Amino acid sequence: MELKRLELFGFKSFADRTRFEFDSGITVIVGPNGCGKSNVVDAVKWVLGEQSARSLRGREMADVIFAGSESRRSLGFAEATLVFDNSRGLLPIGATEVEVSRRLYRSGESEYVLNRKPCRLRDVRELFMDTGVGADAYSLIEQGKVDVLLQSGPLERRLIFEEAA
Amino acid sequence: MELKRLELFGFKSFADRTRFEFDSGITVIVGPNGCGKSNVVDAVKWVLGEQSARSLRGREMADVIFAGSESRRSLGFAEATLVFDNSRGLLPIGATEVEVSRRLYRSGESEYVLNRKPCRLRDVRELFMDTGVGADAYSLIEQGKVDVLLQSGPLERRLIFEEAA
Amino acid sequence: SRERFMKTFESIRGHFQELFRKLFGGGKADVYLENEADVLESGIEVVARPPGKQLQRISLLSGGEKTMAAVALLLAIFRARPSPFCILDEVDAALDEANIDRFTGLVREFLDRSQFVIITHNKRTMGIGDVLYGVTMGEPGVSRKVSVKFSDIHQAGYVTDDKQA
Amino acid sequence: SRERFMKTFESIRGHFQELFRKLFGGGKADVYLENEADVLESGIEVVARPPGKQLQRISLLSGGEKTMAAVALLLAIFRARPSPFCILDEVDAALDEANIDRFTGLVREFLDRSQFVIITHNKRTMGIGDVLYGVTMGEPGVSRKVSVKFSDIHQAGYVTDDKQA
Ligand SMILES: Nc1ncnc2c1ncn2[C@@H]1O[C@H](COP(=O)(O)OP(=O)(O)OP(=O)(O)O)[C@@H](O)[C@H]1O
Ligand SMILES: Nc1ncnc2c1ncn2[C@@H]1O[C@H](COP(=O)(O)OP(=O)(O)OP(=O)(O)O)[C@@H](O)[C@H]1O
Ligand SMILES: [Mg+2]
Ligand SMILES: [Mg+2]
Repeated sequence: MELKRLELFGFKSFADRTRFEFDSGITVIVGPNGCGKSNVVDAVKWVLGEQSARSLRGREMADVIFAGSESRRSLGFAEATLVFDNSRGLLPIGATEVEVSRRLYRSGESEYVLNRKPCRLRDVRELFMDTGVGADAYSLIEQGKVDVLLQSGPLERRLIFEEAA
Repeated sequence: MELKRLELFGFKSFADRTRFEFDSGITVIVGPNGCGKSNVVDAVKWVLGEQSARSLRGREMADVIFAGSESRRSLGFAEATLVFDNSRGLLPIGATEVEVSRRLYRSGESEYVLNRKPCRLRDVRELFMDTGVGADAYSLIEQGKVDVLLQSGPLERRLIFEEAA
Repeated sequence: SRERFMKTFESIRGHFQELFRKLFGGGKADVYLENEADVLESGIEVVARPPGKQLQRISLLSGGEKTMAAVALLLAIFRARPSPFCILDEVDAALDEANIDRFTGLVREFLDRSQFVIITHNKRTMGIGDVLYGVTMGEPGVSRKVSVKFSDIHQAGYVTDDKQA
Repeated sequence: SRERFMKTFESIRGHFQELFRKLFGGGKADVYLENEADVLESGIEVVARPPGKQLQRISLLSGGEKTMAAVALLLAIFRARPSPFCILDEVDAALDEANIDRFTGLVREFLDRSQFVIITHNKRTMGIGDVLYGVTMGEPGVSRKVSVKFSDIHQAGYVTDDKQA
């Protein structure tokens, strides 16, 4: 169930539509401090259903919509799309490619789309259940958070193990 | 009130008596992961009166005593000595050089020495009060903790400002 | 469900012991239930002893040692319950060059079953990428993606904005 | 006491605004009382806007931007209430090379009134040292100090055990 590509538009600092095509092996992302690398990681969490603004470094969900800059006005919505290869049928959906999209308007209205058909957040979450993929899985290690498993208490650690089991 | 030197003996990984002479400008300490650099910082905090084992990454104070290694037996006490230049008289003591020593035995017994005279922990703490020097001052930034001032809540931040004021 | 948890747990445990030894070139680590009688509720403990050192609390390990132990545990969970992809955001921040080599060497061994997206500032880590993307902010506040050739990094270490993606 | 706090606070505030601009090459930052009517109890808020970007919550800043803003604030406190020495343990971990240069450049400006002890893995940061110590663990678990010449780092980047201190 490979990640094929991620497209961002209006998501945090990605004011312009930007596409990342992922390699089947190792894709490395580099750039100066503050250029937007961790924002790419936030976008993946977000499109997979992350509902905690805090876990995206914000305080309210609208914080992920491009807020403008010296040279640009703010935008009216944030959008991210993640495309998976499903040729091995690991995702319980009848298609060899799975495209998940999420859009958030400043009004607070949200849209979710699965292979071009509107759906609900829970449909997205249920799709990825049992695949080890998810906004809070152990497969996504955020900046500064690598030690969490070691520093947390025995019971917190258990929760992460349970997710894997 | 310059730092002149630090001597460690039996403190954490410093099983052998080791001396660091500090430059009046910038002293840089380098070395591989786990070699003992942060232990040097812990020693400075400790000799200045740090009483929280947790803030020295341990759970009880005895954790700072050399615990042995593959090739060495554990030691019976930990000792650290910090020497300051006091030629400008910033420290309220009648000497141009100030030497502070702390020793902790496995029994839990502690010794503090100020210019070769035994004293109590509070004498050490009082000596450094109002100098901006101390185990928990803003002048000692621990590994992984540089953001603390930014991440903490407004009231926590206030406590740090008050210490400076 | 109790059996399923224990099966995964034992698998993680075995992998952790092995991956720790691999990353540290020796030493010993383990993960176990605090209360073996209470499989469904018990917290999980972690112990780790780098080669040649004495077994002590994990909190006493250095910054880089904690990262390496955490990576061993995370990849152990990964191996027990493979996730299709793994995103690592600057997990190498605390590592010295020798440890970065061990870390990147281990990531390569996981390529047969997982895809990686790695964010880094380190040239050695960049070296294992099959594809390299740069993110820049030529226009302040607006992120852009550029493709980076390996020859670019070794000269400047940095991605300049005049490349098109 | 209320006056004394406000005097120091205003001093920190002024320095922070200036040091932030210096470290970021522009932009704007401020520190202020949450409740100006309650000087003795009020929490303290921090805002920061890197050059060209929109003012947003400080939590949305990148890892490196947070480090730079935190350094500006810490050095502002330092300048308002000078401490005789400052110990920095790997504060450059999240910084890219350009920011490391700005950070080290700023540290140099503080040398007229403060002494620094800096722990780092970064070659550029090592470059500003007047004295360079290496810590090694040739004998596992036992730390040793060695003197390092600048010519040693540029070749190997690492300190080998066969040097005597
Ligand atoms: N909604 C938004 N609109 C515009 N800009 C935003 C928004 N949210 C975050 N940003 C900006 O994105 C930048 C942070 O990006 P990010 O965390 O991805 O940086 P980074 O490349 O990971 O840097 P580092 O190497 O320091 O970790 C910040 O400067 C922040 O101001
Ligand atoms: N009481 C003790 N006896 C023996 N060794 C100890 C003791 N306390 C800590 N250590 C060892 O000291 C090492 C940690 O040292 P330290 O944190 O100074 O490393 P470091 O040089 O800062 O590394 P890094 O670059 O990874 O931050 C650990 O391996 C730990 O096991
Ligand atoms: Mg980042
Ligand atoms: Mg350290």
